[in-house]
Amino acid sequence: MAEQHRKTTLDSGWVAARSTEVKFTGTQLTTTHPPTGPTSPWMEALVPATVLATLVKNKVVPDPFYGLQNEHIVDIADSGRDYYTFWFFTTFNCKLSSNEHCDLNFRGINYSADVYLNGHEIILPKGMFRRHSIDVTDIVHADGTNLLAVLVHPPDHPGRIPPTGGQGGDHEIGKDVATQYVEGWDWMAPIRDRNTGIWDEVSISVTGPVKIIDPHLVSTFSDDYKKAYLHTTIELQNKSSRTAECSLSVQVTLEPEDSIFLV
Amino acid sequence: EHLQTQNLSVPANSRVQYTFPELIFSKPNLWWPNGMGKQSLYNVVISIDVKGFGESDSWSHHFGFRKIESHIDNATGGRLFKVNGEPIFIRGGNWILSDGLLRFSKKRYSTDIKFHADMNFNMIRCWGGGLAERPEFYHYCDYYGLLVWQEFWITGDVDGRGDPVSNPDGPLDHDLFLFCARDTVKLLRNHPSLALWVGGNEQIPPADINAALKYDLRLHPHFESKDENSKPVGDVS
Repeated sequence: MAEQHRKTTLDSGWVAARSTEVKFTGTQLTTTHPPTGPTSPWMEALVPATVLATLVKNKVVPDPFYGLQNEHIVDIADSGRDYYTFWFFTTFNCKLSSNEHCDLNFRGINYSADVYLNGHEIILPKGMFRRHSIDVTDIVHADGTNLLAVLVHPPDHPGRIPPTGGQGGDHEIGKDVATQYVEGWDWMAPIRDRNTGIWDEVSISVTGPVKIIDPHLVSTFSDDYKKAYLHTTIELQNKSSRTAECSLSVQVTLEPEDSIFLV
Repeated sequence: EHLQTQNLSVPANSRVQYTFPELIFSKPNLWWPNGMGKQSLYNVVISIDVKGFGESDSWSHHFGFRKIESHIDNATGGRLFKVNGEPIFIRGGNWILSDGLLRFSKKRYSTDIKFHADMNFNMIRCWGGGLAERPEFYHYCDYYGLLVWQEFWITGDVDGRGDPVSNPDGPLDHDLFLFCARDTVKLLRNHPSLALWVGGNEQIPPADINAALKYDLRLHPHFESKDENSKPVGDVS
């Protein structure tokens, strides 16, 4: 019986460094020259979160939410995009049996990224509000440590904050598909890195030959809500080179309310 | 309570879409917004076994049986909502995000959203200049009964109605915008609290984007009006 499929979230043990301070390529970082830990220029990183969150955590910049400290953090318009283009690095293990498949998943990256895994490069397309799922079955070391480096680039149009501030600064950020408040609003000071970063969950998922993708659940009713119908549509991906004879199940159980526990 | 198993073949190196025959529930526990009843949630588990391998994958999600309708009320010009056929007086608040450096946590979501429920709110509006909120945000809205009005990433100030007027045609890459919108819908669409997708804040998206969103988000004809006696049949497309 194959091991149960499984998902592992990668939310610890990350380090980060400014791209301009790292002398190695992504291929070298994930083969011959991996960072040895949070030693300069590398620092402990917060993932998921933003570049600025990592800089605040390491006290490289003051916390922008106290007093006028945001004024002491250089804005991307003045520093240039490279200043907030950061490497993020971590390692993970992933045991794979025969006929198992492994995906590397990013649920949100702002704004684009180049991924390196064990020396292999994968360029992720732009867009803050999109998921990325990469089949890394042929790249992972099934019985050892895997080296993952992600070079994260800021939005293409970070814009410049006019001296008068204003809603959305000079509105340049609106040319990208990204959150717009980051140039500042009447209730909010500008965010200096425009929320660049691996801002949502990173995970490794292992499945057998067939993978379930994006199920869609819809309910319809009749008899004045006394009867309900649950419509379930899914996508299935067979990654193997043979037809898969499958048994597909959907099971629905009522979640016990707070005071009731199933024994 | 409800278990259904279907057998099917999936060709090598392929991707197929499959629809189960519908599951029928008599007198289901309905999901209601805060203040109108319980937020009954069911746990839906989908799993797939492959012959000669065993369990290949599984997926689970909390699901609430509810019907949410809304339309512009001619008398008031406002949007009138109904849940499970009952009109509801919307009491809601604006939401941008819980942290400007995107350091999100389940604990923070739970606290913030319970706070809204304790304030006797029944809706949260996710503003178009912020984010498409995350599954963890929606999980707690499901749990505490906060309906969600989720805007896409267009605002009047930045897209054509600001001073100076800028980006009258929205973002440069409309295909990218629609790709992100579709992927976001797939990420969030199973949450019972999701009540309304909205093109943007104080602005209608560019015509091509707006038309595509309206088309993609229309109620699929399959669900328009189910004939109770329709023969349940699996459908692989």
